[in-house]
Amino acid sequence: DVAELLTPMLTDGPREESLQLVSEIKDSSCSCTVDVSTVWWEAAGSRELRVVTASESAVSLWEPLAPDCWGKVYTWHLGEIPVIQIVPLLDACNLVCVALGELEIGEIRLLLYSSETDSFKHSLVKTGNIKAVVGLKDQRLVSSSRTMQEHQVEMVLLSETGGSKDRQTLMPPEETVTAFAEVEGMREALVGTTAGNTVVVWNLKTGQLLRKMNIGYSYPASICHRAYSDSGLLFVVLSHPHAKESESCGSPAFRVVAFNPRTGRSAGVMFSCLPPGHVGRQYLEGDVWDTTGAAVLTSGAVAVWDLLRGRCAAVLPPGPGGHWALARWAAGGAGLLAGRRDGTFHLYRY
Amino acid sequence: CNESDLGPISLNWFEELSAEAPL
Repeated sequence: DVAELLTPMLTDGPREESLQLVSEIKDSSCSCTVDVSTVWWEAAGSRELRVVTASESAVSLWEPLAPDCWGKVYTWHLGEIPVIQIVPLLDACNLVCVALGELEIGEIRLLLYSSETDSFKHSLVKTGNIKAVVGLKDQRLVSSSRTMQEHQVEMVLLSETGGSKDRQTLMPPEETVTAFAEVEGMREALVGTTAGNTVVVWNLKTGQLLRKMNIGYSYPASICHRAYSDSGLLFVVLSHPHAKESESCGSPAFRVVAFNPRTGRSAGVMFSCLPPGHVGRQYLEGDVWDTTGAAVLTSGAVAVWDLLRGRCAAVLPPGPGGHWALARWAAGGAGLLAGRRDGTFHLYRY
Repeated sequence: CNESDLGPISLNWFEELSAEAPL
C-alpha cells in the first residue's frame, strides 16, 4: 500500500503539498503515452510555452486556452516506426524533435510549422543505430550511433525549416555513449557517460575528446543529466537507475560528483536517495532541471529532490487514476509534468 | 571536496586540455 509507505515521510520531510496542481491534459485519443515535454512556440507575434505529448504513433501540440485548460493544436501522425522519446531543444522555438525506433532509436525527426506552405510538417534529420541523443542550446543536436563496424558521435546544427545547417563529427570514445549533457555556461563543452562507466568530455568546436574519467564501479549504468564547471572542477549530476541499496546511503537516485578534468580524479559531493520505505531497485526514469531532480518510482509515485542538499522535497503518490509513468520538468522552470500511460498529464507548480 | 584528493586544479582546464588533446 503506497499510502502506508509514504505516511512516515509526509510527517517528516517531503510533502505532496510542495507540488500544486495547476492543470490537467487528457488526451482521449492516446492509448499508450511514451513521453511529454514542453516547447516554446511563437504564433501571431506572441511566444508561449506549449505542451507536447507523444504516443507510439503520434505527437500532439497543446496550447493554453485558459489558466487551467489546454486545447490540442495539431497532431503529427508519424507512420509505422514507433516514437521512443521527445528530445527537448532547450531554447528552440517552433521546433519539436522526436526519436523513433523499435528497440533502439532508428531515426530522429523534426516536427514543425512551415509558414511558407502554411502547414505542419516533419522532416528526417538522422538515421542509424542511435544509442543516445541530446538537444543543446542554439538548435544543436548531438547523437551517438554504433554498428559493429563504426562508432560515430555527431553534432548537427538544425535549421528553422527542418533541415541541417552544419555537421561536426566528434571523436568517439571506445565504449558506447549512453547519455549526453551540455556543460552549462560553456557553449563548446559537452560531457557524456559511457557503457564502461566513464564520464567523457568533448570540445564541440574542434570535435576533440578531451578527457575520459572513471565514475567507479559501485554504480553501474550511470546516466549524466546536467553538468557545470565551477572553480576548476566539473560537477556532473548522475542518475543511477540500477543502483542497489547500501547501508551507508540507502538507494541513490541521483548523485552530484565533482571531477577534476586536469587529473581525472573525482569525489562525491551529494547523494539524493529514495524516500524511506522505498527499497531495492525503485527508480524507473527521471529528469533534472537546475538543481532539482524528479523520478518515477516503481511504486507509481513521483519523487522530487533538491540535489544540492540531497533532500527528497516532495512525493506525488499514484492517484486513483493509476501509477505515474513519466516525470518531466517544463522548460523555463515552469513546473513539473507528470504523465500516466492512459494519456493523462498533470502540470504541477513546484 | 578535499582538493588534495582531486589533485592540482586549473581554472582554465578546458583550454589547456584542448591545447593538449589530439585533433
